[in-house]
Amino acid sequence: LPGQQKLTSFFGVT
Amino acid sequence: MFEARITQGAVLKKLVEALKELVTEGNFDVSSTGLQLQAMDSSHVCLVSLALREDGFEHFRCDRNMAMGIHFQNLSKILKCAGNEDTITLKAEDNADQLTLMFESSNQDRISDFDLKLMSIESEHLGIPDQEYSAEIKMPSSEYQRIVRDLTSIGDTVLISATKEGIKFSTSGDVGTANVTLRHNTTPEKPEEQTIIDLKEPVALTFALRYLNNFAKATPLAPVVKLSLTKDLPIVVEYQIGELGAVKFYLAPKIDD
Repeated sequence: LPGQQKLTSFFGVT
Repeated sequence: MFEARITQGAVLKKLVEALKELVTEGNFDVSSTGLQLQAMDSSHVCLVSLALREDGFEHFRCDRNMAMGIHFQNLSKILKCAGNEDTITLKAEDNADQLTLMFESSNQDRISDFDLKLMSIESEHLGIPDQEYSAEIKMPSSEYQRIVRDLTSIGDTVLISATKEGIKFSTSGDVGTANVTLRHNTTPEKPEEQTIIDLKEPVALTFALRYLNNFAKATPLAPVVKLSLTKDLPIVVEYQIGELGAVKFYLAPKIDD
């Protein structure tokens, strides 16, 4: 989908 | 040694049915406090976070922290062999490469056991901060299911806006447009039939309906669903599973065109 963001751009990998 | 016994085995069956389309595999992280799972879908757009508390089980023992790599379609195949009234016991030796599932019928006259091969999964854990949300909406899970199903037949994305008037779901597509608004409504006597909107500030976000629709597969687990929204952040769709714990789905928003 155009404009769909990824979760990894909100939550950092621990 | 890990051992967890749940009298309502149907809960486990429903849980895996709710997850298996979204995530193909993930680690059951077990410790003395319970069982947890965090898994993203293959496109890293949404995440399932499951937490089952040790005291929600009839019996729970975990001598050593373990990450048990589960292939959910395979676990589903085994759980389909359990009766809806069965008690289910999960067992694994320390560092085992298999998880044993034992099913007991309610009158104890049929006992079966299955071994599920475990996988080695390198999983990335995301740190999800505790935070305040602009809007928290509790509604009947059947209502949420109906709205996202209905709107999926009209469009691909939904704009969810929470204001003091209510929560509005809007979509558009080739056939036209659709809007569904739910108002704050505490009239029904049963709390699970109420719509409760806790609004700190108005918020509007766009999401892919395909995922929201997929989250509704958890409807059989809980009569109420909670949606949490904050500007420019993922939505949280949360189902409380009685005293056992909760499953939360996180979905990243779409940037408006």
